[in-house]
Amino acid sequence: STQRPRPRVLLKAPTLAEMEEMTTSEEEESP
Amino acid sequence: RPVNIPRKEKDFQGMLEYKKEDEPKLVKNLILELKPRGVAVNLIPGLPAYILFMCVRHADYLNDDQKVRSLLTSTINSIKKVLKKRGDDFETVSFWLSNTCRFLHCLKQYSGEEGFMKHNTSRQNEHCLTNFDLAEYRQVLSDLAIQIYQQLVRVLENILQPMIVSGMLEHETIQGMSGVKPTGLRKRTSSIADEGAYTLDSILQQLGSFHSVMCQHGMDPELIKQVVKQMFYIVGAITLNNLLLRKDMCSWSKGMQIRYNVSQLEEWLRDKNLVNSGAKETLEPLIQAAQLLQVKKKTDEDAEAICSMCNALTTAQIVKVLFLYTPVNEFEERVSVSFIRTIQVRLRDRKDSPQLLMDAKHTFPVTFPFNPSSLALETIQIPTSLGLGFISRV
Repeated sequence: STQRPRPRVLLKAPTLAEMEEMTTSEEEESP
Repeated sequence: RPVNIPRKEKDFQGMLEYKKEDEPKLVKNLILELKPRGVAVNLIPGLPAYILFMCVRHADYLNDDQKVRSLLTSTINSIKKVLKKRGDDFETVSFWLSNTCRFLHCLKQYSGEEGFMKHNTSRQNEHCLTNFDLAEYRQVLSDLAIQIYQQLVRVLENILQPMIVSGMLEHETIQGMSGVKPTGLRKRTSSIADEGAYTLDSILQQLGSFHSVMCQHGMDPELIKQVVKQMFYIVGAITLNNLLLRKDMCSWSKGMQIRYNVSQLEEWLRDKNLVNSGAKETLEPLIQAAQLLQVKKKTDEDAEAICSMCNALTTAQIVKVLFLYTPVNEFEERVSVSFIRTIQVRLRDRKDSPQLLMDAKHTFPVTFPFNPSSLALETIQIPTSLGLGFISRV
């Protein structure tokens, strides 16, 4: 069969709001 | 500099390789600075989504979780940034809603999860992600798509709103109707204002323009149906609310005009093959109000007929229309107080809301049914106009 096994490593993701906070703080830090 | 050696498409694996330091350039050229009206108009629908997914595939193939995370975060944040900057432009919002959904579908279609692979070709199944499960990122993208959808609804609402009262209620398209005005009422708008006023045709043209933009962007047909249903709801709710507030709109001839206008909206749905979108059903309260203006309102039998006919209107709305009803000539009478009482008594047991006006800001919940694509990733070519010469097909 050409089917591959299901990917194993779950990449944890921040929520949409957390993602935005991350960017905002990064932007604030940059000059 | 990399040398481009022509290869046969079957040699490609449907991935795109880029250097980690080029990621900002990638999102800048592909998301932040892409103009839906300029370059993007000639692209295959959903191309930015396919490109981004093919970049994710390569990072997954390298087993580089940081690269995958970083690209997904930059992508999501860049889309949000574009929508913050040009969020009042229907084309921009429609374009990124379509692409966000396509990206989400790709992440499902190539996830390796059996439920999403049913329609894949065997070659497509070879293109499934190898190392990472991106289910959590799919959830974030789905949340983003909901946000974009809500923004799209706000944009189209802002555009449609000024047209609705004029086009659906004030402007008269049926010949000879303008002669049968309710007695004792003056026209609200002057003839000068009328010249620039919106007509039903303006509304139909605007609906057509929204529809053609969404189709051009390759928006999922099921999503287009939901947008159209929401547009029709807005048209119906604003029209009915204004009718309930204006005595000059509550006459037999206005009922006729509204029914004609509704028939034109239904014709538009048929023309666009959108009869099964649920859009027409959202006009039901308005349709019933128009019928209420036209039926006889005198006997007990009339009252019974009205009560069974107007099941999409609240008691408050039915009573208000009857109160406001204005005869078009001296041979017709106002609705008697006793008739209105009869209606109120008959409807007493109805457990409907006491609210008079419809919630014109109501938004139906949106869903994004999975819509896999038959496009073969290995055949996708990147137009030079996108300025992505620094990424290479693998």
